[in-house]
Amino acid sequence: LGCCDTKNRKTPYRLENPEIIASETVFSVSEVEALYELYKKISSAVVDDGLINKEEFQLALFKTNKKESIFAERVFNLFDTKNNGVLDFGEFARALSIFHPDAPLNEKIDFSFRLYDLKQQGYIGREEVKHMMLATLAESGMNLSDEVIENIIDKTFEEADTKHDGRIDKDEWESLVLQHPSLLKNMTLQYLRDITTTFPSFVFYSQVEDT
Amino acid sequence: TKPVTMNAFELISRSQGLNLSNLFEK
Repeated sequence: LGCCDTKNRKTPYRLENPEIIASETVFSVSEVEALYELYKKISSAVVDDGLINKEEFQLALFKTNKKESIFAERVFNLFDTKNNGVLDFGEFARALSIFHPDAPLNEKIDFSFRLYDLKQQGYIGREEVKHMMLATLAESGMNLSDEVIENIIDKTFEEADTKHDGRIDKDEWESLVLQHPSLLKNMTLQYLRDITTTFPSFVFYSQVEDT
Repeated sequence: TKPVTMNAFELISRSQGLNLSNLFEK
């Protein structure tokens, strides 16, 4: 079972102990196992290697691998905490835990901040906001003039950038989202509450006894 | 009170790429 035994390299990817994942997330052991059913589906869509690559992630999000999205890319990279270009089940489950309705608000705030801090500079800059706005508009086919876009960004920074340095730092982001909770709407997935009923087949593979 | 205006992040947060509920849809 050694991690570095080269003979075991071709062994199919094994589920990380669900009890450990459950202890580190808001999920119960059964929920972790049900989530694994979703993970198996996504991770076998292109290459059945037990890992989710970027293409499979985009395919699951958009139902097409032709679509490119800076957001999907950023979300994938944030999920990929080991930074090796693929998501193992532990990374997938731990990241999705942040999206659970019962996850702590500060985790959602932190994740959303890192999401929008595209350049990973520790703050959200004006250029990043414009870049993300243009991407969203292009995605939805909505057309706004540059003047209107600049105006919206001006207003947003007027409100958010309370230190007036042209940047939205973590504290400013926190204040902004507490004023506008709807900005965190996409950080909560109601689906995660019903994960065991969505994927009931997990009971056939369960490695733990019911308590 | 401030006038109600569209916040840039409100618009951005509607991006399809940020809607992870799609992962659960068949």
